[in-house]
Amino acid sequence: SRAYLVCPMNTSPYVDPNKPSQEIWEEFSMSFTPAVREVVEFAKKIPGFRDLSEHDQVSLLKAGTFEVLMVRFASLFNMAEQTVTFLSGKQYSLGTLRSLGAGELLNSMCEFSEKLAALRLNQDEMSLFTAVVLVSADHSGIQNLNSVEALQDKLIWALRNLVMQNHGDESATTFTKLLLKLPELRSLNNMHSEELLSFKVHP
Amino acid sequence: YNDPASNLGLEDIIRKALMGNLEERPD
Repeated sequence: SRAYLVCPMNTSPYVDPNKPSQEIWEEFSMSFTPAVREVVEFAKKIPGFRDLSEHDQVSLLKAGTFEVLMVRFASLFNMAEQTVTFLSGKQYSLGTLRSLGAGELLNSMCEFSEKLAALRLNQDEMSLFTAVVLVSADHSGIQNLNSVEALQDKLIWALRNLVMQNHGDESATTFTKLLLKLPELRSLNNMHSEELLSFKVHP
Repeated sequence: YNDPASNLGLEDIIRKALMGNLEERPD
């Protein structure tokens, strides 16, 4: 069993070694459930999302929740201070988290957060980008691909228009950089999934 | 296939949150 659960959606990376794994997992679940519910509430407000079949809504949310959370909580990773803030509000230094076993995933998340912040998106742009991220999540479980792709195209077009209005000479570069964030998020999602799979629960 | 989303109970949380909206709809 592992002694640490290094995820900022937890209250702390430290786990009581005397607690049964099931209890640790349930507490972790209680910690991140509100954030997942917020992602669902956000998804419901994306124009056109509720018109997709329930199966496809669930598929996109299952595939894209981590990616949306990564974007929404990017500011928890503070590169200037070299810290990560957990849900309890307590900050842990990157050095501490690395000593607890956090490796490539933490480094990649930090790099992603820093580059996203550098794009200086306003609130509307960030919201639209987050919608694009969700609808662009892995489509392998989707039944009605045409509907999802039509919604994806519509949202990407809207994001392009918004960025073109706001970023002057850097508009095209900013938009391209945003689109390149999608495969980066997919890669982070895959790394995160591997971490989850390696975390075994023994009831 | 071991699905991380199911491991976490993610699908259950997602379904409940989606269904919540249906319950709030007036008849």
